Amino acid sequence: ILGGRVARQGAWPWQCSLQSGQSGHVCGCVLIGTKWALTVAHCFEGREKAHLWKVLLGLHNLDHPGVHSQRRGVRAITVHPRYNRAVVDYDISVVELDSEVEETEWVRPVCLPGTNQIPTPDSYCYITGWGHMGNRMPFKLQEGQVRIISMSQCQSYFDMKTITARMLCAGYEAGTVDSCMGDSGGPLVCEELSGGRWTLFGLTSWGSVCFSKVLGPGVYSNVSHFTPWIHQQIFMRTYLPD
Amino acid sequence: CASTSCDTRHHNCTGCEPISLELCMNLPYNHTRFPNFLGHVSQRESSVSWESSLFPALVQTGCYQYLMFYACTLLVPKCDPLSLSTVPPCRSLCRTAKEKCESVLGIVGLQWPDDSDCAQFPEEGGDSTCLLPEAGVDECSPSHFKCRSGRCVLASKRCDGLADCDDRSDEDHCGCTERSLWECPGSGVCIKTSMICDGIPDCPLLADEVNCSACGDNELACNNHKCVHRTLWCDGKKHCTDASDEWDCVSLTQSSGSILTVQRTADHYHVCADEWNQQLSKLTCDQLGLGVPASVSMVPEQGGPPGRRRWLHVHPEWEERKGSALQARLEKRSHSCHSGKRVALVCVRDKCGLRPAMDARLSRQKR
Repeated sequence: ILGGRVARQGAWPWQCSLQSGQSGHVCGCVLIGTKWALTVAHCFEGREKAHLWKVLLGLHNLDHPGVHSQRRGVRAITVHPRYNRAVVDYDISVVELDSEVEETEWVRPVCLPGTNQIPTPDSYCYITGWGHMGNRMPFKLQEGQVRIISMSQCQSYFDMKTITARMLCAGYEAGTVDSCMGDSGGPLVCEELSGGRWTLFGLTSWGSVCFSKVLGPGVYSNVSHFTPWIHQQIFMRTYLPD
Repeated sequence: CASTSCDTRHHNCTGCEPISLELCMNLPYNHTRFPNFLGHVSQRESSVSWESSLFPALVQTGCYQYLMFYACTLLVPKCDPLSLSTVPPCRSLCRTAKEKCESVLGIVGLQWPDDSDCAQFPEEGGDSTCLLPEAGVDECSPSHFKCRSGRCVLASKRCDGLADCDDRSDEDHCGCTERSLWECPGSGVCIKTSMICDGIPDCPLLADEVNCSACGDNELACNNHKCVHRTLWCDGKKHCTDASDEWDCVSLTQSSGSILTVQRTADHYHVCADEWNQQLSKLTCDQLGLGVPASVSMVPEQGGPPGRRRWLHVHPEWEERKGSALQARLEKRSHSCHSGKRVALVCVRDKCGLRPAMDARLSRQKR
């Protein structure tokens, strides 16, 4: 996260880290059920085998998993069949953990939005992750507040690439607070107006080269577009496993 | 050689053949003969040759208006239908093309094709016929888009979001057709033709996924448009390859007190409350993704003669059917429900989206 700050320990209990072999942290992910997480499809390019991955939850410092952290293997990865790596469209995948997490204050799923429920443009939401900070990679989870940007306005920042209905833009024209490399798959969450509950509206997907002088908002996978698909994948894996 | 007029070197064996090289499909002649003036022995060899890549790229520089015509007279020379011999380009055409475009190639360190020595071609007006661009010759090949300025750019550059014509005309009027895409009816959204009727909605109002199935009277269409017999619908087993016969088989009516409704054989049923239990309530809320059961009630059926009710009962062996969806744990019965009561269920979202309580010292620090 660029322009963010260190998050309070346990503040974002749905944030998880997707790790692979010797590489350690590769992408962020988001817990949506006791054995289900979401991340973006591009994290699995060239490495779609489930056994290569593990998921760390309840984590704050990447280097020092504390007593509250939990670790799970990955049973299955479902990349969206429409994922297009050239234009980073349909950038979403469902991750099935090899066993249920123990739900605690530190490890808890986020709410999924209703179908096509989108946050209001100009409202403020939060992004989190262990991605690049512009000058270094952090050890501790970072958080940043970003503004939701309308699709038409976002399109004007990225005239070379099309912003589709599967994408959501958030951030600032000046790029002051933005997601960056290593944040991919992590959450963009907004608090309900009545307060209390947080809903997952985006997954960090792409943007301009975040630590260059080419600035602009970040682009997130629009989770509410995929809500029925996510439910179907979970239903099929749970009740129709054969 | 099939032709007796040919020698044994397997050269000049074929007669005139229709032009199939896409680059040169808009020439003022339709037939060619091989070998061509670049030494290629077939249209296939010609199509994968260095020159068939070089000339279309060079055309984009706008170095010579008739460069593509000249290139095609070399790649697929005209075949004279009477003499069955090839007709070369005129020497002046060759010289003009070379004079105007060789230097452009030199800038990027490339050489003019060796086999196109202009001295080999006849002068116009001499004894033998040769080709010159006549009025109406297309300056751009079918693989090119002609800019308003007259320049040719590769057709693949049309409507790609980047201006390739000097006057940006390749980015004008970029509708779906211009981009070789399909326009969703009723909206300006363009999708690939391969996305039509593939089971994944891409157009607003699912317009790309309508009228895609032709199922029989006893069948229903899966989401991917395959047909499955209606008696197999919502039986807890996957019959559609995309499992869509088992989606949305369970619902809670929003309008009339959260009554549990289950589909079997493509019909809606209420669930008889006689054998209902808490585990099934939990399964139902879980399957619907709605959290945990908050309340269960047994609601008397209202209206209509009792004998005509359509009831589903809990299967006697429901416990053995572990891991399967609610619809698999119910069975269809023809007789009525003993209590005459149906299941009503309210689910509440569990603890999703809740963050730990903030430390008061951090959140309300006095100034």
